[in-house]
Amino acid sequence: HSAEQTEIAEVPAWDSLNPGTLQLVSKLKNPSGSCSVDVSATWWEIAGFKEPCIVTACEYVVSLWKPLDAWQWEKIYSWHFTEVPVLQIVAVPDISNLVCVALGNLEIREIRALLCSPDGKSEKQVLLSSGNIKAVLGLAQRRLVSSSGTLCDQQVEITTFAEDGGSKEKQLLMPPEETILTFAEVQGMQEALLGTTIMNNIVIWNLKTGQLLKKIHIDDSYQASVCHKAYSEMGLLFVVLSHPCAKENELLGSPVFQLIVINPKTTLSMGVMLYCLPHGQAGRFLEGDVKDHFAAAVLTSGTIAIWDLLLGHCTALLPPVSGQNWSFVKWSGTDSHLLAGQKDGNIFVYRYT
Amino acid sequence: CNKADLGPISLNWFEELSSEASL
Repeated sequence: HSAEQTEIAEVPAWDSLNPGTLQLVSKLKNPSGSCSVDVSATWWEIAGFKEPCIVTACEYVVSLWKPLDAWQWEKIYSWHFTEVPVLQIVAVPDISNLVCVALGNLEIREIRALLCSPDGKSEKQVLLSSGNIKAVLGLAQRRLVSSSGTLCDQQVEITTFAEDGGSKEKQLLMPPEETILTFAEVQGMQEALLGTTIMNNIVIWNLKTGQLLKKIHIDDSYQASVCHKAYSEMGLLFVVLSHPCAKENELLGSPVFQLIVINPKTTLSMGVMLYCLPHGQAGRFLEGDVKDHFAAAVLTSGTIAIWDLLLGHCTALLPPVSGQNWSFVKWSGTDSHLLAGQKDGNIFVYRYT
Repeated sequence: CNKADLGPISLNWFEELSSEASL
């Protein structure tokens, strides 16, 4: 196991008007030189202790990094892929010692679980599903949902993992008659699952019974919306969407995220809040992540922007560092850090306060 | 926004929709 060189760089300068601050605490350097595609944080048991580790994905290599003292990181395992490149890491909550990845070229062709042998000495890969996979999401209680096929042959499947990471059981959900773009859990409701579809509908499933409960058409102002988070409060469903195709509005600026409220009983919905870029900032949503009440997005301009969903406005901007645009951003699932990645493989860990 | 525009609200919407879907 080779120790990788990491470094702590200077804290970047911030716009004093923005109340949030991002402090750079650590940097992981990718020595492979291949194109970096994703990052995630997960728990991994090392020598009897569960450690908050970082997983990095390049096109053909996924690596697990364990924390050392003083914000240094050591690469302990790597999984190699020869034929199909990695598209994304699929974080599965409530599970340790396992990472899922989606592989493919433009579309997902395979989902694999990455593990280690019981003695911890060799890496293992298990094929979970293959085919024309459209959407995938890790769910609470060691579950993973994926949809494959299109229209009449669309299949929506839940895989539940055993504690040792093996695939325990599979269950099918009733498919909607339109292609699913994304899935989202409903916070606090472990049996509910949402999906957004190509026809700008939000569908609701009961995960216990597999029933498709409702199809709700949302405002057509923004096409191809991605659902990031949902919660139910006082009989209403609140949903945070991002709008990759949103056009700039002269009055509002660029809407990147939006909070909508849905009455699932009547299927009526309305917009509650638009989360736009501050004046003077240009760019559309490219990629992003929502955790608790914080949303982070990489914009087409190469900048990362963060919104406090409760305050309703952008709280921090992170311009490109070292002349390199940002290409992906994730909130850490193991603490409150922000993981920001560049195409060349460098991952920056920020503390957001 | 006005909650009244969303129609009658049920706190048990998930259970009610699940029962309706079983029929």
